[in-house]
Amino acid sequence: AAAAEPRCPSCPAGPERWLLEEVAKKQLLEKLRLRDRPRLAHAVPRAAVTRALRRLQAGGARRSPGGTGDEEEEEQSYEIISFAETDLTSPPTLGLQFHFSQAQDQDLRILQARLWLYLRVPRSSLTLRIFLAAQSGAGAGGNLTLLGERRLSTTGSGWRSFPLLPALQGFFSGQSRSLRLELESRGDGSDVAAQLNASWSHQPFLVAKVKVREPGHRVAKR
Amino acid sequence: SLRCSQNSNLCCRKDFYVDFRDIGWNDWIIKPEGYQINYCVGQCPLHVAGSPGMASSFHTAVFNLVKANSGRASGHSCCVPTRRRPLSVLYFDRNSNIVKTDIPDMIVDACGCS
Repeated sequence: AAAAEPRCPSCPAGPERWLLEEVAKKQLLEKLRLRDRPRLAHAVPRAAVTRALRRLQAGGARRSPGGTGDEEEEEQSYEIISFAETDLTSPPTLGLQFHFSQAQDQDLRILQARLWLYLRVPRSSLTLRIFLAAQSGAGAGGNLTLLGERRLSTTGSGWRSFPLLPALQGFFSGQSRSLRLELESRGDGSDVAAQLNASWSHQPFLVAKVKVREPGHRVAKR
Repeated sequence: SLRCSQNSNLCCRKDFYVDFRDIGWNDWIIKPEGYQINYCVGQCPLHVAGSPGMASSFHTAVFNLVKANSGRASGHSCCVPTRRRPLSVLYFDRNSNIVKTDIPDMIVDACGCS
């Protein structure tokens, strides 16, 4: 069969190709600060990925040209989209659980954090409050810190984003990598929690932009 | 910068592309679909050491010319990357979060003699 295929004269074959593939794997894992290739805990619906990336893209478009990234090229930055696991353990509030995977020893500086929710607002008298709950170990019922409150004045269905900084800065500089938010809606009687919990195709997600703070300072070799 | 060809052993850039499907990484790397892992290979005889456009820095060029003129055989010039560019990666981490980052200096664009 090999004889039948037209050989690519400049393509390495056999051991050289295997070696280069191994080098590529090692380089990528090292630069992404990963010990091994990630094994996905659960598949994410492709539609949810596409929708979230579209938000990420739109968010990037809004960034002022030459934003902070340009000045601090030294630190590697990450944009992270984390899909929420929802639970209704303490109605009428809705629990949103996020799991991050950075290594414990990394010191992260968070630049942006926004929560995206797909809401149906029939009347313009709905107020939504977002709380930061104690460590996920405590689950529902731990003490709550108010991150933000907004009166939703426009009716209709669609994605809305809610800034989570600066209150969330403390979370990323701590050791925990599991974040729990709780949503509480007041107003026109529509149950936002049940609404969000039910719509798997419009899963709430969090977009964060973080920089890894390097230990010590880096010296450029010349 | 020279791209490697059959009929020259001078310092050049050798192109090699790893398709993530070939190594079974396309389930967690969303974009790109592969990695252009070029590398530099080839000879750097003294008469091309530090040639304009092939040196990694003006200082190195001057230094090599001094060496070449002094007739000393010691020291040599290496075939190294002279221009690189970042690689943007979009991938799933083990918690199925989507992560996007730019890895600096990941793709070798040009090679030259130091």
